Amino acid sequence: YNHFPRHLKWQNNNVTFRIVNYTPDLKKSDVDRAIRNALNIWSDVTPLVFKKLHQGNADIMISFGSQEHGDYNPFDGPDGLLAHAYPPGQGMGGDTHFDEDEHWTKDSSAYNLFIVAAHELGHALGMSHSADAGALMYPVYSYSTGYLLSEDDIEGIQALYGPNPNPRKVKPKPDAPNKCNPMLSFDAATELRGETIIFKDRFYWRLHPQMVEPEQTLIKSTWPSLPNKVDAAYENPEKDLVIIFSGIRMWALNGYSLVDGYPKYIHKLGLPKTVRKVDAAVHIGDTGKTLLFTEEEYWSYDEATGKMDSDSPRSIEQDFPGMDDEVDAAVFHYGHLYFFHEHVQYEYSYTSRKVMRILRTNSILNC
Amino acid sequence: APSSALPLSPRDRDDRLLAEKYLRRFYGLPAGLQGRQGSPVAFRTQVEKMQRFFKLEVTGNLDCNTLEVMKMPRCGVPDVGE
Repeated sequence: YNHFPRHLKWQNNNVTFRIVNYTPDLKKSDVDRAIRNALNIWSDVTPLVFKKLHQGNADIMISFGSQEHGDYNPFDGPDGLLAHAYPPGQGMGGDTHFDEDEHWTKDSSAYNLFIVAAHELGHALGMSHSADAGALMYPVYSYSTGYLLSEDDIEGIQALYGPNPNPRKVKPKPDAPNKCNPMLSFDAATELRGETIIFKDRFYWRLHPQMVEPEQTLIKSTWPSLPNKVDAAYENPEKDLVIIFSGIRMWALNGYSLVDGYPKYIHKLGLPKTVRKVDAAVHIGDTGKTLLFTEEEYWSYDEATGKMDSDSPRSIEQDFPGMDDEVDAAVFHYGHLYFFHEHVQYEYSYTSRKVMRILRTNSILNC
Repeated sequence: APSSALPLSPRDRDDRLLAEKYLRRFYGLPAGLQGRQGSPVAFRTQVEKMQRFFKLEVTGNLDCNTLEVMKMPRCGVPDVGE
C-alpha cells in the first residue's frame, strides 16, 4: 500500500460527505447506496464515521462530470480515466469526481459504481495507489465479487486511522502471492501457444520465452467469467484449446478467448460422479493422451476417441515411481513431465519413467 | 544515398503519444520539450518506473505488454508523488 506524501489524513474521525449530482445511468437510490456501501467498507475497519450532508460544503464532495469539469483535471470520454479523487485537505481536498462519459452500473456489465467509488474514497481518505494487483487501491479497474478490501488495503488505512474499536467480522482478500516465496506451491499450470500459464489463488503468472520477468495478473481481469481459483489446466495443441478445471466444472480457452458452450461438467470426460475436483492435468503430445490427476490416482483420457482409457484410474505412486502420491500441477516439455507438488518440482522422464531432477517449485519463475 | 530513417507508422506515433500522455499524467514526466521529444532518457526512466510499479518486465521500451496496461481503464490519480 502507499499513502500520499506526508501521510495526509483527516484530523477528525467524523467526516462529512455530500453527493452534489447524480448520473442518469442509475436510480438516485442506487447511487446513494453505492456511495454509502463504499464508505462503509472503510468505516468497518477504522474509527471513521461518515455523515451525509444535503447542502453546503462537506469534507468529501462527490459529483459526476465529463471532460473539463471544474478542477482543470479533465476526463477523457468513455473508458480510459474513470474517476479521480483528491487527498484529505481543505477546499477540494477529499473531493471525488466520476467521469459521466462512462456507463455506470450495479453489476459487471459496465463499470461498477460501488467498486470505483470504494477505490476513489480510499484516495479521499489518504490512500495512494497500491502495486498489489489484488488490492482495491490498485490503479487498474477490475470487476470483483465478495469483500473488496485486501489485507494490503486494511493495513494501509489502519496505518492512518487505526482499527475500528468495534470491528465487524470481515474476510479480506489475501495479498498477491510472492513468486519467490520458497514455500510457494501452484494451483495449476499449462502451456498456451508457447507461453506457460501458472495459476495461484486469484492470480496467474504468464511466462513468455522472451520475457525474463513473469507477469502476474488477476484471473478475473483477463477472464471475468472464470472462477477466482483454478484447480488444473492443460493445453491440447492439436485442437488449439486450453481446458481449465475448477471444482466439477471446466472451461475451454482458444488463445485468451473463452469458447462458447462452456462451462461443462468434468464428468463429460468420463470421470465418475464421485470425482469432485481435478488436481492436475497434462496432455502428452507423444501419445495424444491427457492425464487427469485426482488425489492418489490418475485417469488417462484419449483425446482422439474422446473416451477414458479402460484401465483408468491407475495409481500415481505405481506408475510414476519416485513421485509423491499427489500432484498440484503438471506440464509436459520435450518428453519430460514436470510435476509440481507443494514447494517441490519433479522433472520426470516419461519414457524411462524416472525422476531426472528435483527442483524448487518456483524455479520456473526465475527464483 | 537513400536514408534508412523511415517515418513513424501512424500506429507507432499514436502509441508514443498515448505513452507520453500517460506518463505525464501518472508518473510526472515533464511536459513539453523535456518529455519524449527532448529527453529520451527522461522518457525511458518514466517508462521503467511505470513498468516497475505494474511488475512488468523493466525494459524502458514501449513493448506490447506495457502499452496493453496503459490502455486499461483506470483511476485518474497519479501512481507516484504529489
